[in-house]
Amino acid sequence: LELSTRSINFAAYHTLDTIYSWMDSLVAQHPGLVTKEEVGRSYEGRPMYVLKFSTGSDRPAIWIDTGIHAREWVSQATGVWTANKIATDYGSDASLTSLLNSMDLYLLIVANPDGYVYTHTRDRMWRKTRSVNPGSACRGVDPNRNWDAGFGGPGASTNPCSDSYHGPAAHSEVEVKNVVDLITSHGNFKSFISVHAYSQLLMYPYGYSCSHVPDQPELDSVGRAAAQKLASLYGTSYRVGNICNIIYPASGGSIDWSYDAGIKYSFALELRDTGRYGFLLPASQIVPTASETWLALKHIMEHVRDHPY
Amino acid sequence: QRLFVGDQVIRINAESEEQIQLLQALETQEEWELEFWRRPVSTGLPVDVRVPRGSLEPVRSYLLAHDLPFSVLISNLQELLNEEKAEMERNQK
Repeated sequence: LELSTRSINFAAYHTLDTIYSWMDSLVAQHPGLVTKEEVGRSYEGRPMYVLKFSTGSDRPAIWIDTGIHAREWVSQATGVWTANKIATDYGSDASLTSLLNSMDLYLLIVANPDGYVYTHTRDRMWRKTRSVNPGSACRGVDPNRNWDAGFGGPGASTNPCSDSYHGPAAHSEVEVKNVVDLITSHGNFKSFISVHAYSQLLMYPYGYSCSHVPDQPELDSVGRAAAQKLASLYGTSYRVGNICNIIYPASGGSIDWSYDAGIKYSFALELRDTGRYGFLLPASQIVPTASETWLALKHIMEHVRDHPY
Repeated sequence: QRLFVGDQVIRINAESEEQIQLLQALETQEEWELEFWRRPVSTGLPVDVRVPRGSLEPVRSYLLAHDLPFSVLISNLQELLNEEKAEMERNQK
């Protein structure tokens, strides 16, 4: 059965195949706005698809990825809802329309497809990639410790059996390398946002160092305003700050890499925590979570649009 | 498929730096096979840890012995997983 964008249930978790099929239908329904592009293959050979929202050529761009950690299912589900929101609001939401009339938006809904499939088939609590670690019985690398940003530093493990194993080298994970190559070859990304769950945090660089980045005051101010917008819907309270101080030192993270690559507006979100479910947030909370997150994402993107650099 | 029958997820709210250090010591305790969903960092953030069924007693004793305030976030992880799976199957139908 082919799913249409009308028939997919956004208040449900879906398999990789369903999400990928749904992407096709979204593209079919919004041909002048959305395209599905393969950015490469995962370790186990699965395609990695990014949805590109674009109304012109040679535009500066915003990057959003969801679900780099496989078990954080509300992240991928939020990505699906968000993609639909962008496609359906374009043309009716004046602010979003103006954004997409001047910038492109790339949305990678399943940033770790092998891990995501593994959470559906073998181990719901799997976090990492599924690459083989030579000399170890344990598989997988934490793809958010594998970026070339203080790689191998504090907050990452040298043990392949650890959930925060950084891998043998920076960008050793093809899932990371695919994104790095796309961002680098594009050369005009102005914002990079990674969406995780759960902890209710909105963070900016650095994680590999506790020193402040040069843009800290602006990033902090944007982050706090975004968190305020998010809270306006259901009162969900976020903490805002740099990764190192708000959680703990964590080297090799995606937004540290993007910031050091010159993408000033680099943020990471940790979606909602009800204090009852951890990674197993009930599907009934997907839409509320995505809806409140959208307000924060939109605020950040509007700031990016209005503050060219 | 990996099962988590009887595993609990416990939320610990450390109230001092000393208690954070006690929890950090737990992270290195490999014998109990704990999985930290949220690691011990500061008193402002709760610590969530998945405790395998077989380690529940020693972990609870450890927490009680050190006056570490905790509550049960998930009383049986597999039950929650089963509910999630059933809901997905219903949705697919």
